[in-house]
Amino acid sequence: NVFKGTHDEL
Amino acid sequence: MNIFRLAADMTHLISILVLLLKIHATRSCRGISLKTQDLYALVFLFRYLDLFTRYISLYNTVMKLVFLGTSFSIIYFMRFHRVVRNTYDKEQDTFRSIFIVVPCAVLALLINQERSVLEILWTFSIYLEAVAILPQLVLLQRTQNIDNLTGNYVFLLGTYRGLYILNWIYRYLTEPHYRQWIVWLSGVLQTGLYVDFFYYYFLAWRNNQKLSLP
Repeated sequence: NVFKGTHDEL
Repeated sequence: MNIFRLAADMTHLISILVLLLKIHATRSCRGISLKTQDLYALVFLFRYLDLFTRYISLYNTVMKLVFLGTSFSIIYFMRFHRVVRNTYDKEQDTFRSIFIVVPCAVLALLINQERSVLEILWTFSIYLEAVAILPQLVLLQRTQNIDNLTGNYVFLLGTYRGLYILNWIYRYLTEPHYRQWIVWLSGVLQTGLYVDFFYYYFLAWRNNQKLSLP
């Protein structure tokens, strides 16, 4: 899922 | 992890430490909006539900726990500490949180990237963080003689989100498939809310005067 990107941000 | 992201997270962390320092050193939370602090606790609570479901890195887990712990301890001091709670400007802190919580919840239900409870709560936290500073900005406008630590706290909070924008530009340019328009739009709006504050903050700094918002 390309949208998962920013779930690694705080 | 790039330098902008690290700088942003550190600025965010320092802003919280500055607020805790203010509360500890002056035994006062004068000029601080409990409504904004409540909203931030809600933001962290809903955003970090993935602490239990997804491991990203030790850095990520530790920072999440620190943000959760510090935000709830700030609320504890403002509500229950026998000295600090008496310094809270309850009469001035009149912003109605419900007017931003409900629209953000509706928006998260309507505009999200995945129909799952975790994802919708995460999206809600993104929308809510964008506007959570509003009660604090309203309170600052009503506060005479904003003290240095309070002014710097808000300044660091605004800087943190501004640095995240640089991080997003960097990641957009360097990572394929990095598209996050919900986060980007919310982040730009969030930073935009500080523009007015930044203007008066720099004006006070340049003229060597105490910060006050007209």
